[in-house]
Amino acid sequence: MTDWTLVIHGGSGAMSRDTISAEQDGVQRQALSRALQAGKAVLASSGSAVDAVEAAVAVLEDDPGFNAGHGAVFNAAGSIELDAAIMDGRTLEAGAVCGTTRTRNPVRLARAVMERSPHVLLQGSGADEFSRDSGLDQVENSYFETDERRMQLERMRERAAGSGDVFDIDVKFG
Amino acid sequence: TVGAVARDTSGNIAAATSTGGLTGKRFGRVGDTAVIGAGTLADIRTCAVSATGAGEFYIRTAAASAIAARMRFGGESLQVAADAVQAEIREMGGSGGVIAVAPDGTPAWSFNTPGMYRGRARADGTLEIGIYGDE
Repeated sequence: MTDWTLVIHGGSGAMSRDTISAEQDGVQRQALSRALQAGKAVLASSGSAVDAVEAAVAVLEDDPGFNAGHGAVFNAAGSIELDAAIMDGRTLEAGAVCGTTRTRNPVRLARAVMERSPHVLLQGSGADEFSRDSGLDQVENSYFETDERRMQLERMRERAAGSGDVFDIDVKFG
Repeated sequence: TVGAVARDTSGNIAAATSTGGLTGKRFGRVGDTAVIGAGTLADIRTCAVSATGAGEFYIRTAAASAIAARMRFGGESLQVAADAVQAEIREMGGSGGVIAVAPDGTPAWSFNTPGMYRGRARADGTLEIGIYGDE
């Protein structure tokens, strides 16, 4: 059986040709292409689906143009908390993390939870500790920050100030 | 939010999702990405799914599991099931999208927003990338 399939996404929203410049359009398509190539390299050499989805997601986490890893959005407190998950269809094994702050590639931490712990979901400082114990690549929380996302947070705070509710879901955008 | 689903040459499927969540989210807020069966699922009996969008709606509808259930118990195709769940979420006031793959390698994506960063590749040489809904 030589057939394989890979599908990726980088988030959904109000993208339109009016809101994305031709340059940004090209930058995003190149990043998506890099992620496809990373997953394709695994699958075309008969690698596993789990390795392929981890490889593709890690590329998008490293790219500043997507809301994950480097380039993730800020929370209301001005810091960055990251969530990730991975799952194997044949074994139904799964690993997930939420509220992590120091692991360069949260998808790799989710995989470590799946393969090196008896749990499915680890959160916050416990997940960060497990990441260190698992020898994963650690970074400062500031590694995830980008000017674009900081400006989004400032714009949201200004809009929320007008609505009087800093957690008004309607003034948020991912 | 970013994600990937895959079907490998051994016939297995997998899903992965990763996110920073929502801009300005309350400290401690968790969306659907890390909730297995909501934003991320892989089950060889039905499909692999990765979701993006207003996570609260994907948790409340158990979106990925709902797509799998429609296939397993309702006999729906992956695309029909994915579209139906996105429509339900839209009716609830939520927005977002999913990518998915079936054990036979059939790919699908469905979103109720104007666009979604997306791509797919297959062993037959297919390689597609899209951003806007009309692509």
